[in-house]
Parts: sequence; structure tokens; C-alpha cells
Amino acid sequence: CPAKNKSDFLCSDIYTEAYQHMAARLTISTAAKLQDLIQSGVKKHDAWNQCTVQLAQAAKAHCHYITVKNFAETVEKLKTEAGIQKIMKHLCDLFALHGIFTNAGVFLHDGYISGAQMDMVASSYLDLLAVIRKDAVPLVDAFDFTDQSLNSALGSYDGQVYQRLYEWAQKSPTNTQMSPAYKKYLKPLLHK
Amino acid sequence: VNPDLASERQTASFSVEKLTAWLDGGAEHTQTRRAVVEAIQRDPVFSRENQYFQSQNERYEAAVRKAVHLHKKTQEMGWTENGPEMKYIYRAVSGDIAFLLHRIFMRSISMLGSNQQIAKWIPLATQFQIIGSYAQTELGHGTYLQGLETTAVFDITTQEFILNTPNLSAMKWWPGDMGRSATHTVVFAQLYIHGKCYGVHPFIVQIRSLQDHSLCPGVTAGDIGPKMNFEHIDNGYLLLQNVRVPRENMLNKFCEVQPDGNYKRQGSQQINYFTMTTTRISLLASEVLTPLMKACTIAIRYSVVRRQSKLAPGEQEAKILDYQTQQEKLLPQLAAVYAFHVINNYLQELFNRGYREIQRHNFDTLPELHALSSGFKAFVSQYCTSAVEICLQACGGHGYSMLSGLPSLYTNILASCIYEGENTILLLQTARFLVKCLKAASTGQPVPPSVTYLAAVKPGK
Repeated sequence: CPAKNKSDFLCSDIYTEAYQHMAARLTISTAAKLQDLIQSGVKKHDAWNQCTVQLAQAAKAHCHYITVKNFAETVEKLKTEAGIQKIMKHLCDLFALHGIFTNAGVFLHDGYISGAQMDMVASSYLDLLAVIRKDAVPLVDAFDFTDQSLNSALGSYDGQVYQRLYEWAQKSPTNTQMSPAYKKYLKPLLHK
Repeated sequence: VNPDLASERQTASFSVEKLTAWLDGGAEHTQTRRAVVEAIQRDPVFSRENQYFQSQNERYEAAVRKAVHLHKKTQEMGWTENGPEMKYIYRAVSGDIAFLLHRIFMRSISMLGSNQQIAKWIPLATQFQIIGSYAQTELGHGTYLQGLETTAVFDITTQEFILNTPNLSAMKWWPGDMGRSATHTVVFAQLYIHGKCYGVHPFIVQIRSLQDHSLCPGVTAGDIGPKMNFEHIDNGYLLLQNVRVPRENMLNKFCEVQPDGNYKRQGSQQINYFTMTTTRISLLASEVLTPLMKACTIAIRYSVVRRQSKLAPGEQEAKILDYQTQQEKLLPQLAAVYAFHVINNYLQELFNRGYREIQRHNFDTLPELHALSSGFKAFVSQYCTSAVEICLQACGGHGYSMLSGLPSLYTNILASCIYEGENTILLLQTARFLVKCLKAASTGQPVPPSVTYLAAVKPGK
């Protein structure tokens, strides 16, 4: 990996190549293991079964790589106001670096990314959190869900969380109906 | 508006309205979507008030009432099946609606049926003169379709297929709308002609009377009982004993049994699973991405209202989103929404191109479509389910309350890891495709565009 400092990891070519390398490595190494097993006399279906955990991992890596690649390409081609392109670039960087940060092992495995470079990834990733935090609410407002659609006491547009929780709780049948448990068990207990 | 939330909106570095338009694919789409949402939400029948306090029966009844009303509303509003409004309706009603499998029933006929079959069944289904389901999964058999036990034996003398679920494990289990609603269903069964098995094929089978809704002769069906969520759907079971359907009821756009018992097929066996391929791709937006968008909206808005502990001595309690740990929980999930929005567009485009080719009987793109729809359904649903769980936990105790909306979103999205193909099996189908492509690349053969990076492998290795 050619990255020399933490800002290099905000270059989409750098992280996209890292994902590509990782996805290709996982597929190639698992295919090689499969081939070795078959050549050593293991039956094809047994060999396949012995590789399935790594095969599933390779399939996930493939999808992760395609997602990062597409996101990066889309952001680059984005024809909209500069502010949107900028925040999309931050989100793309965050998505990609989060994937490297949380799956560090597969990127470090063959030394494509070194330990020192992984520290740069972590640093860039954590810096991005503070940057995106400022726009977090507008970024979810853009999804444009109505309160009726969200149907959430915590997530309504006006943020009146505690009032709504209290009002909705009062509507619960547990607050509007006398529980049979009172008559059957509590009353006899209390009036013993 | 709560001042803590209002202040967050004053410092946006971009136009929220323009970003919404970008997400919708253009300002005119935003306008259409909002018009649909308004029309639906102004109608009291679609109210979701008290939904969290309803029993399974009440939720099923409400879902059927909404579905029937939606049919009327669609006609009143002049919304057509292929019109621009259609894709917004299900987002507007927020899921709790019956007859979702009816749509897959129609989709399978449209995709796999001949022109005559489409002309016969689709108008009936569109007008709700019949209600359809889609019966693939069996009690003892899931994603591995070649293992299905249900049989359809062609009787050349009567020109009928005789359908049977020979063992308890062959009973169809889980199909939505089947437990109490459906009158017809597409049944997947192993086709036998003159004792020879030709693999799994789809058949239209009537299961309930159109007069009194009683079960048809040879049919046993019912509801599978309580579930983790989806109380509004009557997921059902189905046993078939010597149920006869005419030869014309096998969906025969690509595969046909001729009157003399000759079997003809175009394309690979995989074409019969094409409904699932399309369903997996269409699910990504509606059943996987939307819940995560909602969960992020709820958790992030709550995180700027909720204050807890002090960041610095002497200050008031801080908004929890100001803590790096809270940011690290929520912001990567928010980034994932945008990433998967982009990948969803990519898959839709890929699918539309591939579908046009398949309609022209060119099946070259089918393996790639099958592999990508499987892999991405698994990858995205698993990722988004974990993400919704993180959002729920990030709201602490209030996130655990049904009133937060998060438990419903979580249990809904969790199902997406299991239905329409269990995720591990789907990933292995993608892996099989990758290994095949790698093999092709290593011998210098061309590979599909999504895997060209594997072609960097030197030939002979």
C-alpha cells in the first residue's frame, strides 16, 4: 500500500485498491486451498465443505469491495452543489475506513497494509467522525421521513422525546384496563 | 422544536432539500414521492397510531383492511402498476400491509409466464379477483431448491399435473398471505414426465374456493403461528395431496411440457429462480435500506436531544452525540446508508440491463445477476441488521421500548437475513461464481465486468 501519511488514506484510489487487493487475495487463497485439497485426493464436495467459511468470507469481501468502488466512483462523478459532494466524500471515506478499521486482520494478513499504516487508518477514521458529526442531523433529515412513517417517540422531527414517550405510554392497554391479575392474585394477597 | 435539535439544523454545510432530491433521483421524483406520502398519510385508514399495542389478530386484520383500501385508493388516485407513484406507495404505508406476496405471485407470472398466461392471470390478480402467494420453501428445505420434495407428475392422459407434498418435510412452510388470505399460489415442485425428473418448476395452484374461501379438495393449509415480528402477515403452511392442475398452469415462458410429454427449455435451469433474483434486488431498498435509514434518523435525532454526563468539569451535561464513542457507533451506520443507496442504484441498473437481454432470450448475464443478487442481499442485509442493532443499543433503555420504533425495525430487518435465501448459502453461491470466474481468468478467458479484478491473475496460475 503506497500510503505514507494519514491523509493518503482519504484518497479513494488508495483505499479502493486496498479493498481490491484484499478481495482478490481471499478468493485466490481459498481457491488455491480448494485446489490443493482436491489434488491431495480429498473428494471435491469434501474439499468445498472444508473451505466454506473462507469462501463466505471471500464473497463478503467481494461485495464490500464493489460497494466501496461504486461509492467512490459515484462521489467523484457527482454533479451537484459542492457542499453535497464534500459531505458525500466524507461519508465515502468513513464507510471505507470503517471497513478497514473493523476488519484490520484481513488487510494486515499479507502485509499489504502495515501496522504503522493501520495506525494512520485509525487516525483518519476517528478524525472523520468529528467532521461528519456537525452534519449528522441534516444528513438524516435528508431521508425525509414523516413522523407518521417513523412512528417513533424518540425520532420525531421536533425532538420532543420525553413528552411523546410519556403520552404514548399512557395509551398502553396496560394503563387503561384493569388487569385480571389484580382480582385473581393481588387482591387476595393484599387482603389476606 | 426542541432547541437542542433545532441548533443542529442551523449549521448544515449543504442544502438538505438538494440532498433529498439527489437521493430520490431528481427533484421531480421528490415531488411525486411527497404527493404519494401525503395522500396516504392523510387517509385515516393508514394511521399507525396504537400499532405497538395491537395483538397478532388485530395487526393482521388492520393489514388486510389497509391492503384492500390501498387497492381502492390506487384506482381513485389514478396510480398505475407501472406508474412513477408505485415505488413510493409501500414506503408511504411503512410496511404493515397485507398481500406483499401477492405482488411476488404477480411478478413470477410476469417473469416466467407466457403471454397467454400473463393475459389470463395478471388481470385477475391486479383486480384482486384472486389473491396469490408464492410457495417455494418447505418445512424441511430452504434455499437449496434442488432438494425440494414437492412433486408435479405429468399425466399425459388427462393433460394435467398431479401435485403432491409426499412427506411432512415437503409441506410448504412460511409463504406470506397463505395462512388465511390466498386463493392461489405459485408452487415450486420437481417436474416428472414418464418417471424422469426435470428439476424444479413453478405451477399455479388454486388452494381456496372463490365462492366461500374454503380449502380446495386435496389442500390442507393454515397459519404457522406466532413469530418474532410480522404479526400482520399470515405466513402459512400448505399440504397437497393429488391436487390436479391443467398443463397450462406450469409457467412456461422458458420451459414447457408439450401435450405429448416432450419437454422444452430455453436457457439454464437457473431461469426458474429468476423471480427470487428480482425479489432480492427489489428487497434491498424497501426492506433493508429503509429500516436502516429510519433507525439512523431515530438514533441520531435522539442523540442530540439526550444529554448525559459532563465532557468537561463545570459544564452542563453534554449531548451524547458529542461523545466520540457515540459518534463511532452511529456515524459509520449513517455512511453505510449512503453507500448502500449507491450500490442499490448500481444493482438496479445491472438488473434492468440483464432483464432486457433475458427478455430477448439472451441468458449470458444470468450467472452474474444471480451471483450479485445473492451476495449483495446477504452482505447488505447482514450489515444493515447489525447497524440497526447498534442504533437500538445506542439509544440505551429508551431504544428497547417498542415506542422508540427501533425494536420493530430490528426484528423486521433481522428477518431479511433469513428470507428469500439464507445468507450463508447465498454467500456460498456468490463464492462459487467467484471461483469459476477465477478459473476462467487464469486460463485467459473473458470474465463478467464485476470480477475483472480477478483477471489480473496471471494465466496458468
